[in-house]
Amino acid sequence: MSGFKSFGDPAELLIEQGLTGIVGPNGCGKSNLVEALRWVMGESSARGLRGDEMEDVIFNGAAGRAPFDLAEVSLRLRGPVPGPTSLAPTAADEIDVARRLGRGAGSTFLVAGQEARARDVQLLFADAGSGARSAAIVGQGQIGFIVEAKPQERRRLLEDAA
Amino acid sequence: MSGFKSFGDPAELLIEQGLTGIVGPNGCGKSNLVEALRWVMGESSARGLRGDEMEDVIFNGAAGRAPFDLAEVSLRLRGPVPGPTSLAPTAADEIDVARRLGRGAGSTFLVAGQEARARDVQLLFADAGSGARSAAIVGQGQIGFIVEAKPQERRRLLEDAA
Amino acid sequence: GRERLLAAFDDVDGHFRRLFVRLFGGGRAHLRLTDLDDPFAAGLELDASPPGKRLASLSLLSGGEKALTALALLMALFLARPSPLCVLDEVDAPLDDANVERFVDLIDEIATATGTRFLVVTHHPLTMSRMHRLFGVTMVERGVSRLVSVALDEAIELRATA
Amino acid sequence: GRERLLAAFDDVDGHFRRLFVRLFGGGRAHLRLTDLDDPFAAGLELDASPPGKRLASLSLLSGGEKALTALALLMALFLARPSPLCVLDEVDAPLDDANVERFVDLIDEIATATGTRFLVVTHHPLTMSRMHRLFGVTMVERGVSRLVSVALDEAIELRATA
Ligand SMILES: Nc1ncnc2c1ncn2[C@@H]1O[C@H](COP(=O)(O)OP(=O)(O)OP(=O)(O)O)[C@@H](O)[C@H]1O
Ligand SMILES: Nc1ncnc2c1ncn2[C@@H]1O[C@H](COP(=O)(O)OP(=O)(O)OP(=O)(O)O)[C@@H](O)[C@H]1O
Ligand SMILES: [Mg+2]
Ligand SMILES: [Mg+2]
Repeated sequence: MSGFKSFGDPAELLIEQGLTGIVGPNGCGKSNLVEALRWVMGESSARGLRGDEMEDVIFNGAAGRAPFDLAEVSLRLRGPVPGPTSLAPTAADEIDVARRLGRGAGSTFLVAGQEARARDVQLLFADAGSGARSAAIVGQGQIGFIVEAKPQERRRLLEDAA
Repeated sequence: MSGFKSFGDPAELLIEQGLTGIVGPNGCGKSNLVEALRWVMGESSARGLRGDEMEDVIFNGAAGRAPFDLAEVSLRLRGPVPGPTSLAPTAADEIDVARRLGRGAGSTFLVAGQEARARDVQLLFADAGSGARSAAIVGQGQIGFIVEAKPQERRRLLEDAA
Repeated sequence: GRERLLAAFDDVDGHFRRLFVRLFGGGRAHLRLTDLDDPFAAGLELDASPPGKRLASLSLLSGGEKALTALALLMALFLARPSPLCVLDEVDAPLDDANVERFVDLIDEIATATGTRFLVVTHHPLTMSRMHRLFGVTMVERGVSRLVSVALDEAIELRATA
Repeated sequence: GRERLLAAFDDVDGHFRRLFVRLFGGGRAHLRLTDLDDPFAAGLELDASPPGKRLASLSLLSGGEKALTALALLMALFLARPSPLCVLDEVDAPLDDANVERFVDLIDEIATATGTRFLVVTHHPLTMSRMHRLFGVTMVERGVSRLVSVALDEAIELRATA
């Protein structure tokens, strides 16, 4: 990713098998990293990313740096993917998903190099159960939701798992 | 206190000068202890104490024990009390406040041995700025409130401090 | 549709009961659908009693107990329908050491069993020590995040810098 | 009435600016009343920039930064009008070690300066090590809480039992 929130320098994270830990002091960017994943998977709510508008995710500068005009996150998934459905409609073993947001322009999504709509990307990930809104991404402070939620909201989690 | 939430055995805590730490594993009763303080200071909301009704604060038994019919918490304050106003209208150097709740009966408040109303007790503590609702008791998970609160709600904290 | 939701319910409920007992070292819990004839309009209720406790309502659970119960349900939904990725941002914050240990044992096992890749943001040294690899997010240049591979002792060090 | 509220505002704002810089080791923050003519109907806004960062809105702050900012405001309200008692239930949960240290230094100083007695519930060994005395809450008999005076090493031990 590059230009997403506090990531003024390009960063790349390889998520391998098993348990990968993300550590660091307060405010250094760990949750921003998690939000970058949710964003590229199609998160459509600015509030869900702690912003007032979606452009809040574009790096807005720091002590020695000017703001960016573009935020970009890409995700490469390699199969085989666990779960009842394959992530890619063509059952390919690898798929690239990318999202770009320029100031004054909307978001652009790319799936396997082809332009796609936010909805397509959300469905792509919802199918494998790890999308921006499914039970598989728990944001900071969100774990209480399951217990505090209204029974109707909780039932929807069950529907996603069905 | 006795019979308040998980305190099936009577417990007494001396809060001396400086910093007193309360520690222990999850679910052992630390927040219950904090709520006992808010309760004796006049907390009137059952929800504010994580219950559905106020009687939820009465010890309802455990593996080897029957439920209680009575919850009781008392607080003894010794002067001189910091702050612009004295805690006791008679400027006495010591004041006892107690609250009792029996199943099927309402709460009874006692201030210096005299029966009092919830409102009197709330005012008594609001005067010294450490009542059930003032800024000086921060419940678990509540610290975010100040930053997340609506500007109107935040202004009320300022009024309490004025 | 209805059949599949009810089947998912049984599946998730089965996992949930087992995971709750595992994470709490005892006690019991289960899920309930408020309407079996029209499950898509039903509420999903959960009842939970930590070992040795008689619980009046879920709200009375401690902060750590609520988080642990939520994790049991989350992982139950997960086992019913695995995802390629599971991201957890500081879910261990309210947990004491014993519960952190049980939580990490569980996700370690799930990672092996389902092939799911876990991304775990944490401040907890115990959690860090169980990760298969660690990445530190730093802001050496103020306001600009950087991602860097770190060893356990460096990770623990990172918590103390700011 | 109005005069007193505006005077309190200046007092709290003064403390807040100072405490923010102290807790963050830099940066700047201030309070704003949205209506000076009718302060009792006004909103209390706060602006905060951690060191080296350009902040678009408060919501973008990290979990730890929000907690620290809230603590700065809380303690500012407190200094403007001290209470005999201040109870903090796990406010250090989202803080990294460096911030925990600064937080505890602050309340230690306030306790000495204003004579306020602090009751601090915590799971954090660093916080425990700075308390003047420690009480452990245990449930040796399941479901029944007990209060007992403990030493630091015992307190750290308690975290690991359940
Ligand atoms: N668009 C942006 N441009 C630059 N910086 C940003 C942007 N959006 C957010 N930030 C900064 O990112 C920081 C928050 O980062 P993040 O929430 O990832 O921290 P964290 O590592 O999760 O910390 P914690 O341990 O406290 O949860 C804030 O200080 C904020 O100023
Ligand atoms: N009326 C009651 N009678 C008996 N037990 C009760 C009652 N009300 C609450 N409890 C028990 O108290 C426990 C919660 O205690 P508390 O919230 O004080 O824990 P805690 O020490 O703060 O834990 P944590 O570290 O997780 O925040 C729950 O397990 C609940 O079952
Ligand atoms: Mg965070
Ligand atoms: Mg608690």
